[in-house]
Amino acid sequence: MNKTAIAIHGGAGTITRSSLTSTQETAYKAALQEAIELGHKALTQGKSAVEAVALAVGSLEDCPLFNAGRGSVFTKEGKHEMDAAIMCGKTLKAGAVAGVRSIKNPILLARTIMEHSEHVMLSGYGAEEFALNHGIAFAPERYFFDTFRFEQWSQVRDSDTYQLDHSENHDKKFG
Amino acid sequence: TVGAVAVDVHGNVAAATSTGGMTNKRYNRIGDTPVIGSGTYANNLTCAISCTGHGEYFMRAVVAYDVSCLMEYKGYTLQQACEEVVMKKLVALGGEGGLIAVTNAGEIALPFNSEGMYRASKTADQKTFTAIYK
Repeated sequence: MNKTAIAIHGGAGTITRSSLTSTQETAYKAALQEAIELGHKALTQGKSAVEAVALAVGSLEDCPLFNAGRGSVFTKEGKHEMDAAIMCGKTLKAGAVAGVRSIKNPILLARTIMEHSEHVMLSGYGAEEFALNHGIAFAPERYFFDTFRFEQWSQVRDSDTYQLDHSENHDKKFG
Repeated sequence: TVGAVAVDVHGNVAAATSTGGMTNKRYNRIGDTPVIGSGTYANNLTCAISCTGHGEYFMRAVVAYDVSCLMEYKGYTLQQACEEVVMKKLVALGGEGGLIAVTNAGEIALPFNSEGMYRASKTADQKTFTAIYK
């Protein structure tokens, strides 16, 4: 029996000690802990690596602290457009979505594309239609609303700047 | 952006990544996350990878597949391949960010060239590692 292992990430950037309060840090770490334990438990139960990564990413998509799923940032139009991908190292099959809205867990849609279509990547309205045809859960606009994300967006909304998540002083970024 | 990589009891690896993109993005901009080989990639022969950072650079450098190629064609270890791509090639291009990677033997690498990265890892029955800062 092979040794199991799992790793997860919640984004990278100019995350400095001063930019997080200890309460925020504890919350982030707790969310990471929950997600990795979920994936690890699946592996110890003999489930596949595809199942484990889908569960771990799904858990982080449900957590508003991270820029994915429920915590997705605002676009210029004040919407939430999400991308996701999943790949199996055994079959080299892959599934990906780009620019989808209102999908509760984009990683679930990516996995459904991998396992129930001949395609690799679907995008936009067509991907949402595929999701409807395969019973993937949608969520209303308010599900994706988060005050912190809204304030983050309000700072740059009227400019031509766009901003990576976990970026602190964006004027250092893109003129 | 969030991501996960894993290897199961059969030695099969997998990778998954999901993102809301960039705040205030326009023109249906897409980053590296959904692009197989750039932001997400998995191959039992080499490794599974999920990336996070400034997507445009990860796409131009085809980061995830680049790490896999260095292992497959050059015989690099996972650590060597990650160092080469994240700490040298991406930095030279001006790309900020990192990745998580796992091999079918359960080796894990979590390289990043930014100030911090939310990451965690767990092998077999060892204690969970969780970190934010460098």
